[in-house]
Parts: sequence; structure tokens; C-alpha cells
Amino acid sequence: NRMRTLQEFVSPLRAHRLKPIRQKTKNAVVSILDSEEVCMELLKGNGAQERVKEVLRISSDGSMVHIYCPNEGRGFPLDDRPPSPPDDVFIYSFDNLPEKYWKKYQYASKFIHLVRSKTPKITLYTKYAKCMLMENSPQADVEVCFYDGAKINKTSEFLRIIEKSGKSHNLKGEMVNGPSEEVNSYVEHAHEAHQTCLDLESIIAVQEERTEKRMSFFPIIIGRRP
Amino acid sequence: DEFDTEAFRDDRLEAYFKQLVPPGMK
Repeated sequence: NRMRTLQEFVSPLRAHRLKPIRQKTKNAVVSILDSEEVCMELLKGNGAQERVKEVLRISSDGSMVHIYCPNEGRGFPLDDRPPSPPDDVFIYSFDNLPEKYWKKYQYASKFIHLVRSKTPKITLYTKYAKCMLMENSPQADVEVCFYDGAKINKTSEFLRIIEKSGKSHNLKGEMVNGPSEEVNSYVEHAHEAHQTCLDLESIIAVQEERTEKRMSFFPIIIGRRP
Repeated sequence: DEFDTEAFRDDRLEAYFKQLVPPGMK
């Protein structure tokens, strides 16, 4: 009967530097606010009768969760922004969030992970390609767009190559021996550009630490298209 | 599933992802 913890299922989400978005799903609206908080509005009812019955606001570092039921539980008509908090708000930390909210937190975390995988942190222009290292570290996704039209997507699971002709290949892991020498040269350049982005990321992160006011240098664009 | 991720694949979200790419210097 060991007590399970939310940490076993998901690590605290991180929404720093993510741009606001409001995305409606079947039973909820998931949003990234200007404050970089992540908000989930749980919906009840259909169509014009849809009402926001419960709101979870998660801090941008995922460590705190504020929960409230608008209009003393009667809900609020769905609007273009979350209902503002009433007087009685329940405040939990990531570690003591009641289990009944774990699934909602995981859902918000899944959404944030998807947005981070599409949000460039470093954009590096090399001689042959624009390389973007995304925010979803560790093992962040990489997108390498070659000026001649070819494209390579790298994730922790696979490497996808789309040739100029539009033909695509999926390679597993760090394999370099793709289907042809030409494709191999693209893959090799993508690996090099990826490593350069990782090196730049760690150098710039160290410099960030050193600045007094914790300036953020990310997202950053390095170089320009030849 | 009460919270499906199907809604994470719609045109509106794709448009949002597109505008995340740095402007200019395309």
C-alpha cells in the first residue's frame, strides 16, 4: 500500500518562454497565458450551454497549482479567457496535489511538451541549412531545413529525412548509414549542426547564469542565411 | 479517454506552431 506520487507519472511541467495559446478540446480548454502560467478550464455541458466548472492554473515552473470553481460551483459561460479566481482558491504544490487532479495535470503537461517540441530555442544558420533546436529538453527535437529544400527532423526516437524530391526516410537512433551517400551527407551535416546548437546552448546558459539580472538570451538566432 | 490528445492536432494549433519559427531570414 505504498503511497503513489504524481512525480512517478510526470515531472513538473515547464512553460518558460512559451508563447500564449488557447486550445479547446472536448472536455477542457488548455491555455498558456501571457504570464506563462498554464491553465486548464474543465468544461461541462454542450454548445451554448458549455460552462467552465473548474479551473486549474499551474505556475510556469509547474511547481504550484491553484484550483477554483467559478461562480461558487455554478460555473461560468465559456469565454475567450479563463474566469478570474474567486476568493476561495485551493493552492497545492506539485508534491501534494490530490490524486483526483493528477490526470488533468498530466494532460496539461502533455500539451506543454508538444508546444515545447515545436518552439525553437536556438536557430542556427549554417552554410547549408537553418537548424532549430527546440525547447523540449532534455533530448530536445531538432529541425534542419536545408536551403535546397531537403529537411531532417530529429527526435529522441527517430530521424526523418525528406529529400528535395519529397521522398522520405526514417532512420532509427544515431545511424548515419542512410539509403544513399547523398542522404548520408545531409544526415552528417544535421548531426554536426545539432551538436553545434547543443554546444552553443550550454555556453549561452552559463553566460545567462552569470548575468546579474538573470537575463534570458533564449530564444536566440545565430547567423543568417547565406 | 476523458482527455484525448486528438484536439492537439488541428489546423489552428498548426498555425500557432508555424508562427513560432523566427520571423524573416527564412
